[in-house]
Amino acid sequence: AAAADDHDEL
Amino acid sequence: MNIFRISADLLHLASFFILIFKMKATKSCKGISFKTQLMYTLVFTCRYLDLFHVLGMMITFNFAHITGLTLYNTFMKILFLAASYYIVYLMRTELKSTSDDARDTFVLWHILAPCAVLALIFNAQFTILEILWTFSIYLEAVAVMPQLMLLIETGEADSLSSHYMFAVGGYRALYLVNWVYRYATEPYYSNWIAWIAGFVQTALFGDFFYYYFVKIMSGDAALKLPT
Repeated sequence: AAAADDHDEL
Repeated sequence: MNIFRISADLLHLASFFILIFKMKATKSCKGISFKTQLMYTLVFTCRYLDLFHVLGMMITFNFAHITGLTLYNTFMKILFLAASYYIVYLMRTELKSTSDDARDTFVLWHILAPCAVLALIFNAQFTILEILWTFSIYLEAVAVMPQLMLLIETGEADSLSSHYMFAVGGYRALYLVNWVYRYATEPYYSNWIAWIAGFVQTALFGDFFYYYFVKIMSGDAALKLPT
């Protein structure tokens, strides 16, 4: 899934 | 987390400190585009809304999903937000009289509207958070355009301004290397949105990098662009 939690970068 | 990613983040952090130091030391924000700085506050505000998610987990003592990386990201996100808002605040309060507003003529809608439309069309998931995240990625790629336009308009930048520009541009270039590294070493599905936007962002700084290195090599105090 592409939830916001998956954005592990800044 | 790899060496390229951490270097990129530290370079990004350095860019804020260079700019704040420059403004505080010279008591001036001459040559710095307020519009670009304003766009960065919008970029971080839209991108880091997941801070509320982390905050929610913390106040409900739900620590199961909070990893070292979450804590690192959270710490950096707060720093980036605080620094960018502080810069905008400084430029609109004590340093307002030194601001290059008359020459800062870029029309923000020319980047805001396309980025908003692109984010609505090309996103990984049609949710508010994901669209705002995507919008922030697109906007960051082009947010430097008012600054570049001001630089071309004035024809030169002082030493600290050009170090600042180098740090901001270099950070995304290092992220490109980080993505290649992660693609090669992790079972990591590539994020094409970030890749393409990151490439555009770095390309926009390309011209500047060239003049930066020419300047560093020749040891000039100020960066002068050919008119």
